[in-house]
Amino acid sequence: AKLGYFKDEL
Amino acid sequence: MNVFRLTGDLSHLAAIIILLLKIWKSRSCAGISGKSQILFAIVFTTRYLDLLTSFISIYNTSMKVIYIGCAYATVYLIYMKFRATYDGNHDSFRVEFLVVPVGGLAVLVNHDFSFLEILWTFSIYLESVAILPQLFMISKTGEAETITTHYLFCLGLYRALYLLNWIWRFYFESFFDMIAIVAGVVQTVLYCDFFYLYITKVLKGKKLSLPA
Repeated sequence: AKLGYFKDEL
Repeated sequence: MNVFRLTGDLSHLAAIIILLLKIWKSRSCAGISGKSQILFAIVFTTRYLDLLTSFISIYNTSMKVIYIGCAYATVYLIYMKFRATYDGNHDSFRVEFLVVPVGGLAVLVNHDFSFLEILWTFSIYLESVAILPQLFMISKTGEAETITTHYLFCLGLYRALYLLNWIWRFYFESFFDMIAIVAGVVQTVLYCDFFYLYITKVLKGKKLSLPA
């Protein structure tokens, strides 16, 4: 998982 | 967004609100580990710095603001407003034994050696062990108020639901984040004995008391 994609979660 | 992640977020939000209301209404933080609440405030602060750099959705931003706001409000109530009711003697977990190894691990094991990414990784690792002072305190006092057990149940359930969310995203979006998943499994496993006590005792109307 790259930075940015996963960060849509809390 | 999927149903597991949404119910997970709502369970997390419920836990945060339950705790805040418990302290505010009863005007007491007896049985609550202030150290765990400080760790959660650190978890949210280090994870949600991207509030300043990127916008994902109204939902995402508002939930992050609510989480951070409630976390600091809870710490304020415990250490300032109702500090006379804070049970410091039983809240004796050495959090430096958590923060230092977690900090070191975040620098060694991460997806990208950048400032925000290392902070995010630190926050993920720290969240997985942040409840330990609270569980330790309950084991020392040998009991917990029923409202506190509901708080812990919602808090533990949220990351368990996130595990299902990650299974969903792996299957439907061929996405997975090993760091988050491993930390999430550790975090959920730490609640297992509490879940057992909660389901066998609290849900049967008994008080949660550990065998002293």
